[in-house]
Amino acid sequence: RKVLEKNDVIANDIRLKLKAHKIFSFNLLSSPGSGKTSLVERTIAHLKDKIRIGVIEGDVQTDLDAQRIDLLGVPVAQIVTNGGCHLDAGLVRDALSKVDYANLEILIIENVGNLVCPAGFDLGEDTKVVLLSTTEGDDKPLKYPAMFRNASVLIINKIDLLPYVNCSVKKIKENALAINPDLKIFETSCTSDAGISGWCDWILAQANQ
Amino acid sequence: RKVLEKNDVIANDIRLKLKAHKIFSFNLLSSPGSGKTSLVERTIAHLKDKIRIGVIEGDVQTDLDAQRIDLLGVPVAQIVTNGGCHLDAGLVRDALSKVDYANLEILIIENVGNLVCPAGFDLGEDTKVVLLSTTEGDDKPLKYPAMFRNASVLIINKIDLLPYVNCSVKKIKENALAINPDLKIFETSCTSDAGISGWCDWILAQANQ
Ligand SMILES: Nc1nc2c(ncn2[C@@H]2O[C@H](COP(=O)(O)OP(=O)(O)OP(=O)(O)O)[C@@H](O)[C@H]2O)c(=O)[nH]1
Ligand SMILES: Nc1nc2c(ncn2[C@@H]2O[C@H](COP(=O)(O)OP(=O)(O)OP(=O)(O)O)[C@@H](O)[C@H]2O)c(=O)[nH]1
Ligand SMILES: [Mg+2]
Ligand SMILES: [Mg+2]
Ligand SMILES: [Zn+2]
Ligand SMILES: [Zn+2]
Repeated sequence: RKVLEKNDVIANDIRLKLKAHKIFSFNLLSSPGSGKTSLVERTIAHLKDKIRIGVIEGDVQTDLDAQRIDLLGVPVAQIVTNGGCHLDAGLVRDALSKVDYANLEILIIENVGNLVCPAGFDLGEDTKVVLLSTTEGDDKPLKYPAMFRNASVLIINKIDLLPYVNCSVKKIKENALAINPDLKIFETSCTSDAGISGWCDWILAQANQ
Repeated sequence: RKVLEKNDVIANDIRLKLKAHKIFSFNLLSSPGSGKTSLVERTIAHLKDKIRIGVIEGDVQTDLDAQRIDLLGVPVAQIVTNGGCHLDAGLVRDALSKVDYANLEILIIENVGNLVCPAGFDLGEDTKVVLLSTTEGDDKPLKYPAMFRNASVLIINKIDLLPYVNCSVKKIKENALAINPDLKIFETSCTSDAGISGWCDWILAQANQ
């Protein structure tokens, strides 16, 4: 379709620019409220003094997420889609023109909370990271497969809530690997900080390649 | 736009048919995993012997939700959108042709888990019911406003998890009523059954009008 072709041209242009500045970038995806911004906050807390991080926030309305990141003193730009259900490369290109990204080493793009539409849009990122919280249930990889198929990393978040929910991490992994056997899987809690350093080690390893 | 006009013609046709059979219907909406199917299960457990209920399930892939409802012995049809991010009236019309709905008194349509796109599509239902779980955070009504603006009922689910999450029910209500002051709000837990009978009383009152 024409829309995706035009999007991919812009995405490839973004990818070339980020590569030229040796920036590792990822597109963070999940349902609303799975903990994307919380994960970005924890990641910044762990890595801020080790590597230069920038963030692009994508939301349907408000700049609430960018305000949270701004408090941490890293460059952040907010995209407001005004009702659009996913980010596209054009929106990211415009946001990049407002951030001094040339000196960054990592660019995190937090997408709109939506487990369906954003899976199909290339933003010029190196990789897609899908976040699934234990409170959503363990059947999501089967019910919303495209997101898990197009990502290279799955983060199972809110593991601190496991004692209180009817969810099996083993089943999430089985279901996700049935959809995409190459998925790299982390287990985290943004409340207790469990698993965050393992996730940050992976980011550093990617950025230093 | 042409797409919505065509959709609304079909939706109005569905509405006439459901009205002719005196069926009260609602469109159940939320993020993935907020507890839509769990709420339908609890509702059926409470009302099955009082009123005739039918269900239409909408999902991107699988019939896992319909299988759960089928176990409860009420008529259910599964719509699989094959990647589509929302139900539309055409899909519901086709599903209705597969269910013997004429003798139903309540029709529950569970939409695809997505807090953005489904807000804009009329399915011929009497009302939209949006479900928000405490684990998603209290800022969602501000960040995903169309869903809350277009609904007449808000159900705050998973209140059993409040002791373990950073979420204020008071703030959810303030934020939701700021977007839509006419919202009727329920608080429920599908695990502890808290608040379910109040929600079911409301359904019975609507069905008997
Ligand atoms: N218990 C627990 N709560 C968490 C965890 N991570 C995030 N939360 C809570 O989950 C809610 C949503 O977190 P956010 O970080 O705003 O989620 P998000 O995915 O960025 O949400 P959107 O951008 O609106 O789609 C907040 O109340 C957080 O405090 C976790 O690991 N454990
Ligand atoms: N603790 C707790 N868990 C709940 C509650 N309601 C649902 N759950 C759990 O939340 C997860 C998702 O529930 P579902 O009913 O499948 O949610 P859904 O909205 O129908 O999900 P999709 O149809 O896939 O979008 C499951 O693990 C449920 O057991 C609740 O009130 N409290
Ligand atoms: Mg966020
Ligand atoms: Mg469901
Ligand atoms: Zn969409
Ligand atoms: Zn859509």
